[in-house]
Amino acid sequence: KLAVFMEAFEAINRSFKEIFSQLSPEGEAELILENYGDPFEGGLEIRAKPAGKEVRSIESMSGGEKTLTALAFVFGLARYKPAPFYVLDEADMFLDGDNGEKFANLVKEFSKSAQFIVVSFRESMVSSADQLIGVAMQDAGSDIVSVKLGGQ
Amino acid sequence: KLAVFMEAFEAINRSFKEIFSQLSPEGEAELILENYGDPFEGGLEIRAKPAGKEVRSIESMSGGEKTLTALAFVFGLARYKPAPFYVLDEADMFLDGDNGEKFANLVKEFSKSAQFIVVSFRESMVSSADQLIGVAMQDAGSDIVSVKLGGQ
Amino acid sequence: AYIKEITLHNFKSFGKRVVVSLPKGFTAVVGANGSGKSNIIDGICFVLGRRSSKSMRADRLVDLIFNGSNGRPPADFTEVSLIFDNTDSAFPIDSSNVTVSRKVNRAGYCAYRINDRMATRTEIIELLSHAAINPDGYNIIMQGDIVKIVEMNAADRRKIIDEVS
Amino acid sequence: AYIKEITLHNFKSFGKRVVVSLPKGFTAVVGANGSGKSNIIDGICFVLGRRSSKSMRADRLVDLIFNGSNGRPPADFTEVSLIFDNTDSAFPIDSSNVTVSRKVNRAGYCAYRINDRMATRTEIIELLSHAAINPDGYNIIMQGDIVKIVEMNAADRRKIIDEVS
Ligand SMILES: Nc1ncnc2c1ncn2[C@@H]1O[C@H](COP(=O)(O)OP(=O)(O)OP(=O)(O)O)[C@@H](O)[C@H]1O
Ligand SMILES: Nc1ncnc2c1ncn2[C@@H]1O[C@H](COP(=O)(O)OP(=O)(O)OP(=O)(O)O)[C@@H](O)[C@H]1O
Ligand SMILES: [Mg+2]
Ligand SMILES: [Mg+2]
Repeated sequence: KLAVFMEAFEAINRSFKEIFSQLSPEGEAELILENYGDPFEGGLEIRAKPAGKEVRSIESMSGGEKTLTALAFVFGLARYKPAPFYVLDEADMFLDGDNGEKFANLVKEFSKSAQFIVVSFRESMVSSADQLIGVAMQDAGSDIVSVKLGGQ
Repeated sequence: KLAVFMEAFEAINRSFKEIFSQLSPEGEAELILENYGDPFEGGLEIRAKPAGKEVRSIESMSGGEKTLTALAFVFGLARYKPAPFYVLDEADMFLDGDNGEKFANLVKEFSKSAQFIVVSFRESMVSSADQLIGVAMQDAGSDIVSVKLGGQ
Repeated sequence: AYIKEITLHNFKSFGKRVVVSLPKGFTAVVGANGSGKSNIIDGICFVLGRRSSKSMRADRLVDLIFNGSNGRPPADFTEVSLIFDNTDSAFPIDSSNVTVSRKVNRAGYCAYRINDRMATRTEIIELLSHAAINPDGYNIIMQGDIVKIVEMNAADRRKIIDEVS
Repeated sequence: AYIKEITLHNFKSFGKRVVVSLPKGFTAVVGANGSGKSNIIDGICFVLGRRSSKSMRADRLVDLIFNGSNGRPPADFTEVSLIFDNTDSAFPIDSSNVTVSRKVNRAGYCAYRINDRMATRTEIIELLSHAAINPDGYNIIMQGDIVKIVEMNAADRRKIIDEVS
């Protein structure tokens, strides 16, 4: 059980680091076990160091920085144990234009091996999709009003 | 004390309703005291009815609908007891394009009688401002990198 | 085992039977505030067997049933079904599609189905786990929740690794 | 009594003395993620006398002091000051500008000033209340907090009316 956990932890940590530096170039991040001797006795910390800054407590990170760190974790997990589909509801709400684009590229890349259903208002995300589904309130309540192939 | 409270409540409720229907046309909303006989024994509920829908519990409202309702409350208070300045940090994060514009117009209107300092990524908000302040991370940390008069 | 189709019948703001077909790749869902985007996601969580109605933004399960709008009367029941692609045989069922559905009525009666056969919630969870699908998994991030992964306590975060290892 | 100028000296990510001038009307603050936008707002709350460091996203007050970046050493203290316009004589002080500032050092020593005279936090709160300024007022909505007004419990919401009436 311990060996299986550590193998998962190491692999996820590797992916997490890779994806974090893909999203936040020059930044560094890693996952840290509170108790390497007996991981089940402790928790899992995230230590992130945005570009050019000292390591900070998670609490002082900005909304956008927290979002990128969380995305690196979710996609790090996805690399280790892929799910058949991913659903993300306005996960880009705190991201600026550049980071919004990096996130859209990440989704595009992962959507080659898993299905992604993403709610977003951002142009960079919407324009990268393979398909667009439009939802609107009609007389009988919510309805699907349009389905467009992406890129049109 | 009770008379003063009720006078405030009535005035704020009137403004809240007006501003809510300005933001969400055809919708209705109102503030309701849990205990009209002795308001200090009860709380204050918000009942909102988005356009064409039945009255719903606040819990089931969407992110954008909750935001509009909250903004109507904040600006309703502002009408009753104006503060000299207002600071809003990405309050438009859940709003779609149309509602983002309505919010920007509301800020523009209120900024005639009070100072507004608004952090936003939305074009509709940024382009309505009188002045833009650009913040960036430089060698010595954060700095103000540009100040532009709005509308340019 | 991707989701080929979602059918929402009287689910939250969907006041009739609405079918959403999905490709295998990347789909963006767009629409005005309050149009029903997040309700589609609640519908997916509902079928996957999520117990907590609060996590689907409803006080009780019956609040997931369409309760009227524009003069249309409230519905008596709601049913949501997902058609999964099974060409990868992720599910131990010999068919190229697997349909999972869940229904609840105003009396609180709740029923699950797998390919039209009645099933228990335990059977649903067991079936889905073959395809690495978990009703509370980290592959579904609800609106506003993205930063919670970073803000949660260290012990809960470690449990996420426990679950996938 | 609008804010004419904010000076942030070694406050959070501001590693030197930075001055922000503001017009009376509508100012939009823009910049990349992590550039320091919300830190400016934390600076305003700091000067107004907010006690809770957590509400300024810091574990303790000393975490508000610039703690180094790009090879620049951590600072020993931080000071933030606000210059308010007083041409409307909202503050009972006979000057067209009123400067309020707050300083804290690594030893936890904390000092407020009004127009360069030392003052207590109580004096600051009392002075600000003349201009309808409250450190925890509803005129300051922090990032992500907008929906909290709708989600808070009914008793707390009523207390907001108590305060303004
Ligand atoms: N049982 C129900 N019956 C009818 N309508 C409902 C029910 N439950 C929720 N709703 C309605 O669904 C709407 C919310 O939809 P949803 O949260 O999916 O919107 P959204 O498209 O995600 O919007 P946003 O962009 O603001 O997040 C609300 O207007 C709410 O009143
Ligand atoms: N005491 C400190 N010393 C140095 N830097 C600090 C300190 N406290 C916080 N920071 C840094 O400030 C940055 C966060 O700034 P802030 O929250 O203002 O960003 P923002 O512009 O609001 O970004 P976003 O658009 O993502 O919300 C973080 O990178 C954090 O590391
Ligand atoms: Mg939504
Ligand atoms: Mg911010």
